Amino acid sequence: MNIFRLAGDMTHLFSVLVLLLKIHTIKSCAGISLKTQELYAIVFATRYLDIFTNYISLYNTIMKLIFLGSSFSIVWYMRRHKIVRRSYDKDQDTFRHYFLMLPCLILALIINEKFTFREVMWTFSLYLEAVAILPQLVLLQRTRNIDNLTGQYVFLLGAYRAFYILNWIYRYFTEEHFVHWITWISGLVQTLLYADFFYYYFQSWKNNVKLELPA
Amino acid sequence: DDFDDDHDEL
Repeated sequence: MNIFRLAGDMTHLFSVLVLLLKIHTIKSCAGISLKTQELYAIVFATRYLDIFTNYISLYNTIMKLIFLGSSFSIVWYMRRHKIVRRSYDKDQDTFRHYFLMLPCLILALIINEKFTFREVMWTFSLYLEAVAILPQLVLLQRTRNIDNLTGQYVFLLGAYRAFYILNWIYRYFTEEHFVHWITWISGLVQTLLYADFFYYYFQSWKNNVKLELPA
Repeated sequence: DDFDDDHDEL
């Protein structure tokens, strides 16, 4: 464990807590893409298949349970909760996210570290996570006034993978074992997808104006 | 096995 990875995990945790806070306290999911939340639930479900079979550390297991629990409960809230679901903007959240899954699965079957079920599922979850934010970014461009919590959620979600890239650089120089190039590239693509959001987020913070993405 | 030490991150 290193400071970059811990910062990444904490940032990721905060992004999830900000979202749960928004949905649970103000009972609203306005501006949040259910498609992105569903993709994230699938990302965690396919990445943490071995949560009960191989034990890495208490921290690792607890964090996996938190990410699994929170992502599925957010999907549940947005689909089933009688108040929250009313604020879900389904006519705007129209990204065909299932079309994202197939290419990721095919790519994972072709390009992976080892052709085993767990390894392919893990690679699939990496590719899927890289593009999971797309429905949310599209929705943000359609949603005129993005509320602060939603902006913070997306910002933290983007920042966590940027910290992971620093973690991979750190591990590359300090440990003989370093992560596979597949991880590097998916993490880089994922972070780059946030680039324009980060730009507008920073602008809105610097000029102290409401965050707005150009359509 | 090697899956574990390769994927010790979240």
